[in-house]
Amino acid sequence: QEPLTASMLAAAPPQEQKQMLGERLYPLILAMHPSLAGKITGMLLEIDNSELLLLLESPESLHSKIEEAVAVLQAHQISESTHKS
Amino acid sequence: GSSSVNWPPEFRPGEPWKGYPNIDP
Repeated sequence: QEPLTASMLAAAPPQEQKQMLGERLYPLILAMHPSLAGKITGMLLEIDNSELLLLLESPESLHSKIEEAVAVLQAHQISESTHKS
Repeated sequence: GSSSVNWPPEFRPGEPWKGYPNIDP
């Protein structure tokens, strides 16, 4: 699979740009967190496209960003569940 | 209130990404 480039993204409409990035991110996240992959991908897609491209080129940066997202997601889920007694 | 129950939006491979509200043309 050829790497996703900024020019490939620029040629697509904004909605499709996120789709393209998500399709690249999802399998990488799935390998780390199979049960949370869809939601983590959704969270990471809130990041700027240019930064997402950098993350795709840098596995270490992506790894730490995924761990960050997992921590935020878990904290969110805990606060959701404690809110309703 | 349960305003943030649906956060975060879930990405599903092969399906159009609908995490953001569509911008009306």
